[in-house]
Amino acid sequence: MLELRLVQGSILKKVLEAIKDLVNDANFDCSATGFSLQAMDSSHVALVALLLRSEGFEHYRCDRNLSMGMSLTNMAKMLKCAGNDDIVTIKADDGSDTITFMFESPTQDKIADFEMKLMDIDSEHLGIPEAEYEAIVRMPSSEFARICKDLGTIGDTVVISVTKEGVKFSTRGDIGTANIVCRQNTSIDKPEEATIIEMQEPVTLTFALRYMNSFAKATPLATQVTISLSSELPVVVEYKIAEMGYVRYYLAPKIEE
Amino acid sequence: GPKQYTITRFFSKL
Repeated sequence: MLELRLVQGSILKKVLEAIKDLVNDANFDCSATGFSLQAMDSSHVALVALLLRSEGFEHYRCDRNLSMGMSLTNMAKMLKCAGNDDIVTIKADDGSDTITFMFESPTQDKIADFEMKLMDIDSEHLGIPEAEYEAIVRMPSSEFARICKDLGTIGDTVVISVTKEGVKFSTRGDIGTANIVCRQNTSIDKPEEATIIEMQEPVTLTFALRYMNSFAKATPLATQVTISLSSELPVVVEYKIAEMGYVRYYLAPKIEE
Repeated sequence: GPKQYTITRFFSKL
């Protein structure tokens, strides 16, 4: 038996919007730790890892570890039917091939339940090694989204380079080139607008912009994004979910042969 | 241009 009650149901709505374009179907894993997911996109270039810790739920009951295969498109359709202020409860019985999403309005005058069919999905978990990153950039998530969107209109790939001067995002396409430099800016009064660069070594890596633009769908989840880079390693783009966990995207680089 | 690597090149299956 599984019963997870999330007062801030909008978090789950935002999570689905953040991952449904990258991954079609995925297994959600439920354990005492929390509600989690790890899945690759169909071309195996990007990987998304989601964790919603059990402590973040109002009520969290998970009698035994469960893995539930879901179509993220269909799950997003169902969660779109929840109001932004609704309390969302996820329920499943042992051995059932369905999951129920219950939506309660804040004043309890409207209660809806949506039952969704589960599916069998073959998926393998990948071991993500602990890594010391050469450079970690923390910046406003809206700024990162804007940069990826703007560069995506000019080129297909972004070169991210971190130096003492700041972080530079560059692209080139048929119409020309673009470079955007963000310098460290530790706004004390508005921490959500800060750009903080921790650099052990200068690092330059190349990535496909369409994935970066897909990751930016997580922008409504967090005011800040953390980008961790090391030469010849996948970049980690992390959006923290307040009090609950995170959505982390890993993207394999493009490497000159 | 540079070659797009896959994530499984860096992270192994459990």
